[in-house]
Amino acid sequence: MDCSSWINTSLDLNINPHRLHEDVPKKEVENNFFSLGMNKSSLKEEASGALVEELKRVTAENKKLTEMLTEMCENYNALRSNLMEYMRKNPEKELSSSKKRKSESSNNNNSIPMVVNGNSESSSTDEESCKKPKEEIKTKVSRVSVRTEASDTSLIVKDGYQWRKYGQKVTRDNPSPRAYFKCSFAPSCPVKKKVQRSVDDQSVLVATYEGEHNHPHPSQMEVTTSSNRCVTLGSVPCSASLSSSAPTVTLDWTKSKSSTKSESKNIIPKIDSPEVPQVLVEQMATSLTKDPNFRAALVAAISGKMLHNN
Amino acid sequence: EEESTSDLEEELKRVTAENKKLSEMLSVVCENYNTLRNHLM
Repeated sequence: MDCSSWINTSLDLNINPHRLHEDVPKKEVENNFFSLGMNKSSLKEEASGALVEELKRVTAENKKLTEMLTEMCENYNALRSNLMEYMRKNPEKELSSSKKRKSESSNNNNSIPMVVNGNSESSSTDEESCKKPKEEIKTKVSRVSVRTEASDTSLIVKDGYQWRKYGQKVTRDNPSPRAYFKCSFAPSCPVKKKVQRSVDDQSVLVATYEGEHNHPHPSQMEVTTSSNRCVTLGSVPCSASLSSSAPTVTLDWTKSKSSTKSESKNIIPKIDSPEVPQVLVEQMATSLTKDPNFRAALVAAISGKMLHNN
Repeated sequence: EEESTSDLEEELKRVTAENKKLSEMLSVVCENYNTLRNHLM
């Protein structure tokens, strides 16, 4: 007997389990199996074996992906916390540099390629995802009130620094306009000043300072003239800022006329605020009188006032 | 046997879907990471 009649070699069979998921009709495969003398149950075993293999492969890939994701999340969180730490330490630097970066990114769309799962992909800068929370930017805010003469309608508070006015607007809560100033050292100096007349007393100018000067106080300092006197507002800390080296001092010259009188007798005004102990006031006065800058400024102010009166 | 095969197929579908989801998540995280890195550079 011819052996070729027992074994059919012209069927071009492929029992590769992956082909089960391809376009080969199931019946055709089954027929092929049957023609090889395989029964239906063995075909199902093969199919389930293929499924198990596929399942194993996908599960392994799944595990790998999970590991990659975990690692990526860790890296991202580490980078993010580092960035937050850096921003907390250098708030001003970050503010100015982020503005620069924004303009750069709008011109040049830089992207860093990253290989994920064998596929290369790139991402563009998304500013919103990295927006710094506003509450984290803690700028130093101080408020100073200055009494002016009734006839004086200007919104100028003389504090020794040079300011450049860049805007003015009327607010809802206050009929008098609010003027906006920037320190003339801007953009290197971030300090801004808002000046508006008090709602309660129109003769009082309220100046709000935001930020800290990153430069020394101008040596040719202008001391408050007779029309401007420095006053503090309640809880907000205020510095008379006569000199950058001088200690911070709080003076209240408007609350009562008696304090003004005492000032004429004594160089050191008596502060009525219960929050400041007398010992502290004396210490501040001592340190102020020792400061040559302060003395020079005081002499200049007094002589200027005398000349003005003459 | 019929049941076990269909179970396997279901399981395979589930794991494949999970795989896809994981890939998408990984892409998002990578994108965020790159954004942050760009921001720092």
